Amino acid sequence: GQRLHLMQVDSVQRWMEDLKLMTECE
Amino acid sequence: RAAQGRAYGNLGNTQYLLGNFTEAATFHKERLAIAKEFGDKAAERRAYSNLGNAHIFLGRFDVAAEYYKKTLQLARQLRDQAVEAQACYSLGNTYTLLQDYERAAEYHLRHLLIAQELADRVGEGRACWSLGNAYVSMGSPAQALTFAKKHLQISQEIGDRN
Repeated sequence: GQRLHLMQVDSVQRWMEDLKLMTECE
Repeated sequence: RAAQGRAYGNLGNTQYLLGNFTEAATFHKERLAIAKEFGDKAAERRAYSNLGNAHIFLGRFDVAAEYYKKTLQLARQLRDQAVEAQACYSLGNTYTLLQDYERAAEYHLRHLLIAQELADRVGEGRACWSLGNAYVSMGSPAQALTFAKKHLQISQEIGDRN
């Protein structure tokens, strides 16, 4: 896959941190 | 069969929270197939979101973007503006990861407009933050400044010191 090349973008980093715990429940 | 669908969804979510993104995607694909069998658009929409999220952590940003686009399409069909806004935000961030800043800005702008419509100040602030970053990456500092100022104003208003 593509590498995480843009981790210096704070807004994306923050989004990915939140995303790690984000699930759409049944 | 319906319960099987829900169980696949829950297994997908559990594997995702354990950090097993390949397994999560496998279960969510099963969930998606059953949702389609039943014509359950809401479940289908959830499966697309979950599949998009899993592919972000698999480093397959291109695949994630396609799943988020399906999410967006169904959110519009289901007239769920909050989900539509979330899908636009996810697409904006995914295109940033793909280094396609113009498309990223397009989706962040769409997110901003929906957040304004929904009077979601937190969402609006995030959209402005993201748009500021996108315009910096596109070499448009004047536009970036406009959004950075708006981001500051909203952060002050909602008391977000960070």
